[in-house]
Amino acid sequence: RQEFREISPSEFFYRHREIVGFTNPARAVYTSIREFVENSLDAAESIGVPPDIHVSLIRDEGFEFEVYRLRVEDNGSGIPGEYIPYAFGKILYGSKHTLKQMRGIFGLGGKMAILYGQITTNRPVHIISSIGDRYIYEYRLLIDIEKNNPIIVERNVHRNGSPRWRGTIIEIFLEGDYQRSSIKIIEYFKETAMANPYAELTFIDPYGILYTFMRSTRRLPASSREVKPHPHGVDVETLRKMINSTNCKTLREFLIENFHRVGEATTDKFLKKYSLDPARDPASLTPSEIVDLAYALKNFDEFLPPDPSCLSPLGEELLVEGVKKELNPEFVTAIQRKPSTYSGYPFIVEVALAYGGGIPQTGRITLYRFANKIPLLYDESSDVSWKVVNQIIDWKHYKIDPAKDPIAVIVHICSTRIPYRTLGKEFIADRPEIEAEITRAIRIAARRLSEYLSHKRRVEKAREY
Amino acid sequence: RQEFREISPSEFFYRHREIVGFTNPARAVYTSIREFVENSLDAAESIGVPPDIHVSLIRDEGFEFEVYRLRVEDNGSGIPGEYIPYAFGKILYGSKHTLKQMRGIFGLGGKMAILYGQITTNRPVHIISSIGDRYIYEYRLLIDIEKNNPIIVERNVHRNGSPRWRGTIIEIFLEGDYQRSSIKIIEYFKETAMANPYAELTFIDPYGILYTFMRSTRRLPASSREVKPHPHGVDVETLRKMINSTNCKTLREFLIENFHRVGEATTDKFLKKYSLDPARDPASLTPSEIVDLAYALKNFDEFLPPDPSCLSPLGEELLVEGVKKELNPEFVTAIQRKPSTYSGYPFIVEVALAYGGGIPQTGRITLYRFANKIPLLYDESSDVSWKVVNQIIDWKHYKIDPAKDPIAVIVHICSTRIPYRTLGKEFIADRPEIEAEITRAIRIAARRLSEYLSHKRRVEKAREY
Ligand SMILES: Nc1ncnc2c1ncn2[C@@H]1O[C@H](COP(=O)(O)OP(=O)(O)OP(=O)(O)O)[C@@H](O)[C@H]1O
Ligand SMILES: Nc1ncnc2c1ncn2[C@@H]1O[C@H](COP(=O)(O)OP(=O)(O)OP(=O)(O)O)[C@@H](O)[C@H]1O
Ligand SMILES: [Mg+2]
Ligand SMILES: [Mg+2]
Repeated sequence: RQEFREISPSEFFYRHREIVGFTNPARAVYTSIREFVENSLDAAESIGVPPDIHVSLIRDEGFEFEVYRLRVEDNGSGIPGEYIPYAFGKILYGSKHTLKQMRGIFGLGGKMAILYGQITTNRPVHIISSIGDRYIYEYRLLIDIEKNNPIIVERNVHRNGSPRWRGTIIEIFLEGDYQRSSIKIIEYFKETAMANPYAELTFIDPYGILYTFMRSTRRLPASSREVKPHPHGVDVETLRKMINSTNCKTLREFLIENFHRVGEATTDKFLKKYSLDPARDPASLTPSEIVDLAYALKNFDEFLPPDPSCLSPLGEELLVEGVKKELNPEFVTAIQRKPSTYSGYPFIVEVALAYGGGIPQTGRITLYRFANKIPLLYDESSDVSWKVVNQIIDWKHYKIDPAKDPIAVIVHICSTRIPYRTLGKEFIADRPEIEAEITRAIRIAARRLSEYLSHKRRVEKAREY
Repeated sequence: RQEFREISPSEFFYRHREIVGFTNPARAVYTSIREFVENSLDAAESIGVPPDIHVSLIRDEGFEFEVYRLRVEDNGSGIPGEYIPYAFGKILYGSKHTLKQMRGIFGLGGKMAILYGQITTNRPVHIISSIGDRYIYEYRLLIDIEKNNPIIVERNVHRNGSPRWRGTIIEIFLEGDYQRSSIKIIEYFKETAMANPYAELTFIDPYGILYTFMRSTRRLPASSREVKPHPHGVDVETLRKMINSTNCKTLREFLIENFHRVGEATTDKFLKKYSLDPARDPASLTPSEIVDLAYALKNFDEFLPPDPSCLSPLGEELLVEGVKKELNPEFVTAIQRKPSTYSGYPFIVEVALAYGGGIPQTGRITLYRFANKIPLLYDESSDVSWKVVNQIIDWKHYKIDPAKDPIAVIVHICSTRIPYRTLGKEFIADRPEIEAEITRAIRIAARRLSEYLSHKRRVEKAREY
């Protein structure tokens, strides 16, 4: 009577695609563009190259309904030939299941766009990619949604020319509604340019309009690095897996080798405090001993905090530059907070506060949100930054009136793990440590704006006499 | 350099468990309780039995940190012995991947609680279940998180006594924080009782307090039924799968057999309008013909709307009764809207509006939200109901002042598919059709309250003279 069955990850996310940003044709176009652009930005930064990304969205008249050809080309790392079918045809497959600041996390985004294109138009995705070696790989793929496997419809290998090309071109056909999403799409490009001033992006829209977002610098910020887990982020399962795969023969060596910033002195202190034998073979630990060890690691507060040099923030200078370029304010100030952590993950909050000039006066503060340099354009009122700006900060205290003053707040959070609330990366959870850092940053900025405004008002008053 | 790999669904949801409601120990206790209780309610209703559910949360002193034993017992359908390991040990496995109004949808909830318990305490889940036949099955399971498979630690088969027992007992150990979650947990039980007055629930909390939520009726509402997909909800992938598995030899027969409420006359009209050959073998359709057929099905507006008899709403009477019992208001009115649809899925909105009496005056309207009889207690301001109540309804028009009048709004949405925004079932998307129905229902209720209040004010004024 009851039908028990398993469904594959592709079947699951196909059924629940609205939970990952594919709610309707207008939103699907936006989400597809953002997922491909974020893949391209990650790919270029991964090899230290200033990204060149070209996007085109062209109406395809061969369908009775509104169908677009979306093409995204980048000069990034490319993908090795043998991985291309899985990278674009197997949900949960990817290269970003690591502890590193990147835009990608889930192994889902690009493939959801491909899947959506396939279920609305039945057309295979077309991929051309090279890692800059002698070959260029070309594929046309479909996703076997039931089995979560790629179906290779066509595969060609071409000789790479001279000079060698390196990068990726991806093209899908999908049902869309550009009229309803164009404003958000252009805003996405603008804000991406703001947070990634070393990237150059072009966008050709269905009306034939070419948007160009020129780079203002070729200098990339220091790239992010992968790190080992921090003891404060550990749980029994992670610990068990580490023990199963370690070659370390002593507990002391195991801790030093497997954890982030755990050195000899700290390890000895830790082992002493919890009466653990440094020479114990980790493989000999019983399940309940592993539980106790996880608890001890989580609660030992003498471990050094996570090393934030693995992170890649924007920096106050670049943040001010981006705000000036896009918003043209009368006044702008930026703060980069010292690194902090939540649940063992390092993060840095950067905030800019801008006033006047080109900032619109809308009766409320205009909020720009970024996470690992990705612009977040939806669900503003569910986001931790919105909560801080509209419910925590007492603007009156700084003689600022959000209802009358033209104010913009820009918040950027970078981390080895952004606490998104949704798989569509739409808004960020109000983790107490993150909320506190955003609050402190905005208070400092508000104080500076307050000083500017009171100085400005004194000068204006003086002029009246 | 880049490490390409696939991760299993269990590995994926383990890594991203905060996205499915396992954010911290306090929230994890809440989510575990709700997922098990919702499973038990589904199980009893599936066999037409008034649910008896007994929950206990007891502190386990055998750990250095805050660990609880959570036990949930029900008189529901039970699970056949051979399916138990997969139902509780394989993520995305379940019996609810169907088009039917149920609380469960994803094949994820119960197992996430089990997984969380395992990674915080390393203890296996203990399950005892019988479908009411000669045997009672007992298992202790762990989840192999890497492979997404159950690990059977222990298995026993017992003779079922006389009279035969039927139901399920599930017990996990998990790290928790009851002090921070007790208020929400008790509220969850209260609101579950409100929306499920035929269910009897007991809860023993860590302080030894017994909470009993007695049933007010044994009469179950008509149970929900599984339906075939409606043509308006179809896409190329669904259509392709239907064609691959059908035995129908003609297109005409295929449409009538596979779709919800598609009869002979409507099918003939449809085939004629789109110049399709009724005798065509569906297996012979080319991919582009399937795309055209999907488009035609979505856009043919002469199909009958989905049959709402598959749904199981509360009903105005039961809704008023539940509100009176829990909130003790001075005035309450309820409206059940006619069935409607979004994207081919039928839904019914039911609203109650209560005033005065036991309703607290908090300066804003108190909102109670239910989806398929599940109370939603988080992320209120992101929910479509909150948007309607606080941003769409013009309360002044009804001479109601939300800031001064003690008002409660209760919204219940039932559907074969609730458009949750998150996999943690926290809040509902503002689909235009759903937003419109909630708005209309509240306006009708507001008009009735307005009449009551103006009558009341006239009477009071008359008394002053
Ligand atoms: N333009 C590209 N250049 C190089 N590699 C790419 C590109 N696009 C995708 N990839 C590779 O394909 C993988 C899968 O991409 P996909 O977008 O599906 O998931 P993801 O980026 O890993 O995670 P997320 O779901 O968070 O986007 C990536 O991890 C990356 O290795
Ligand atoms: N108490 C119970 N009685 C009978 N069957 C149950 C019970 N609990 C779970 N099951 C079975 O186990 C399956 C898996 O439950 P699980 O909670 O993991 O997913 P689900 O309920 O199908 O979906 P969701 O993730 O939305 O809760 C269910 O589909 C149901 O068949
Ligand atoms: Mg991606
Ligand atoms: Mg469930």
